[in-house]
Amino acid sequence: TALNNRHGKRHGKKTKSRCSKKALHVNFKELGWDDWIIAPLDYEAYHCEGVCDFPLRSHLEPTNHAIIQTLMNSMDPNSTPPSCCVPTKLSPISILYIDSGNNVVYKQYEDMVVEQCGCR
Amino acid sequence: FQSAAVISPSTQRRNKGGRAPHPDAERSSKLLLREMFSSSPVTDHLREDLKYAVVPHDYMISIYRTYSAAEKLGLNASFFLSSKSANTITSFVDRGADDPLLSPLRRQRYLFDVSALSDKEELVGAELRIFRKASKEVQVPATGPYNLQLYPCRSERPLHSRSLDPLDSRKPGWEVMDVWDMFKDHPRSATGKPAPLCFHLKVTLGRSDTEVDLRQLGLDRTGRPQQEKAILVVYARSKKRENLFNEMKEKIKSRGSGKEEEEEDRGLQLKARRRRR
Repeated sequence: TALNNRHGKRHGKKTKSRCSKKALHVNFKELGWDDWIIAPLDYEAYHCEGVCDFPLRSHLEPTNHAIIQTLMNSMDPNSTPPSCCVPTKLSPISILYIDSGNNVVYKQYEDMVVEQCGCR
Repeated sequence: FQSAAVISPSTQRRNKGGRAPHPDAERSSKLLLREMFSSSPVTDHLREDLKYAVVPHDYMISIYRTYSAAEKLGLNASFFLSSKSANTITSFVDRGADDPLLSPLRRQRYLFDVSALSDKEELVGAELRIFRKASKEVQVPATGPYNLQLYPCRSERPLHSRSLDPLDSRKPGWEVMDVWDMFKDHPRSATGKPAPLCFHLKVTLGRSDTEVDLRQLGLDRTGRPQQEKAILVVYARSKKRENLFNEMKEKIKSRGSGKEEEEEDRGLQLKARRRRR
């Protein structure tokens, strides 16, 4: 009963998926960054999407605070929003680019790809 | 800004079909684009020219390929970037030139503008890579191998020396020299940027002081394509997490200063014309 009340869902309405990793294809050319990025011209960055609702699954590695917030939200959605579905583990990618002095630079950029999503 | 339609048809399609972009995201991306485009009136051409004017050396491409392949396999790429754990590798192309009338060519000056090096990065290594073309003129000397010696300009204390087997000298290849010592006490200019770096190279025969004609060894730089020009490769480690927007800001700044210089030049020309009149 609490679940139905919480979301105020009507029968037959499609439920929003739980917090998970979704595709996000980044095309540097579309961003207009291909004038300084030599490679890669695109990559799979992923993103996190979905709800963090009660009960939280362990694979979402919630913080203690997220558990409390989710519990509070389940009891009274008006008092507290649900916890946020965010990247909890990111990995780097290599980028070859042209710097402001027109030199070719290789750099490993941290936190460019979502490896794991969770509730925070 | 209006004419610079960076948003591709596919992006527009996505926006029409799906959710509208969040107003904040849209606003910040527009601001960024406006900053980028307002710095130059002929941006599109300029941007294209910039990209095609810079030809990456095969060495830099191979570094990128190796480390990005390692990342895809889930290996930590910094492990491969030598024990120095560098995460940034910058290549500076030689700006020196040989006098075509000078014969024999006994010494060469290699010049590098390293002003783009950031003080936010800790330098951990540097090497000079010089391409030696195949030369049919090489005669195998009887007195032993060639001795390549690299000096800082204005110094007679060698920075690096290495021997080259006469048989190997017939084949083309890259000569790699460690120049890290030069960076340790390298002064910064008045603007706080690192001063240009200058090296000179000479090759002697065996243990003698007889200097060899560098053209004989395929070291002549006249008419070389970009990819065969010598490069100074600097290994660095970021002191803090790098943000992609830093690169964007630097780009905007450099374009902005270029425009200011152009405007200054134009101003001086007008003044001179007024004076003449």
